[in-house]
Amino acid sequence: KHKILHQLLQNSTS
Amino acid sequence: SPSVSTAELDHLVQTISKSHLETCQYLTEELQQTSWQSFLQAEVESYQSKPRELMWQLCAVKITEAVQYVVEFAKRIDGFMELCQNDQIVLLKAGSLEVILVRMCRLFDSQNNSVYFDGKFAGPDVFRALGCDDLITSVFDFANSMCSLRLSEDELAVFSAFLLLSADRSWLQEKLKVEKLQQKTQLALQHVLQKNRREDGALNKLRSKVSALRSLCTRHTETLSAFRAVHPDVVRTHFPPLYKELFG
Repeated sequence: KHKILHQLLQNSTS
Repeated sequence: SPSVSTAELDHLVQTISKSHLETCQYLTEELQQTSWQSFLQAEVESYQSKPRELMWQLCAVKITEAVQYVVEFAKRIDGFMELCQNDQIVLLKAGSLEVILVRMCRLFDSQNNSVYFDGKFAGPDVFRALGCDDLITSVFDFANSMCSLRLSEDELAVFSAFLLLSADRSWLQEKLKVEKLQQKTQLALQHVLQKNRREDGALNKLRSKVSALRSLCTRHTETLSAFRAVHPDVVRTHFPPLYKELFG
């Protein structure tokens, strides 16, 4: 659940 | 509430404002370049004649683009990334659309009651094909009322952070941690309002916007589920996955 939101939160702040 | 020095509040306002400008999606200078051009009547009519599901998809895409900037803003807020992942997600799911609605007033031309959308300035009539005119009217009314407050970028920034760090969201696991962050952000909000010599009621005026925002977001969720009841396939296959994660 919330796969993309997790991904966005993991990415280094772009 | 936590005792915080003026210097620390100044620093907090500065870092939040910097994060806001880095993630605000549209710099006001860019908007000036568009010279606030609004859609021609023919263009308005072409939006109005779009099938309902296509206009819904377009708006879902635009909201999703804006959400990604809000996620970047949240990640830069002091303390947000130290929260547990569950709470980061709870706060973003509940607060991202509220921040988008607040940020909307930066893109709003109140003389012409129009908002920057899809390249030009659009009045409420552009959104007729969605089939939710009352919600659209309320969104425009909210934007107008936010514009009349004439908030500066740093006030908008701190108010956005204050909204995101709402400790009363359900499903929070570390409510006290969020509460502490929100209290500090509220002190920063009071501080920037005082520094900008706002009249006393300014903070209360902003707090009164919170209930309007909550109502708009609830109505968005209700309108979306009503739409999905009629077009489940369109939402499943053509709506951005992130939009469905947040509002599905």
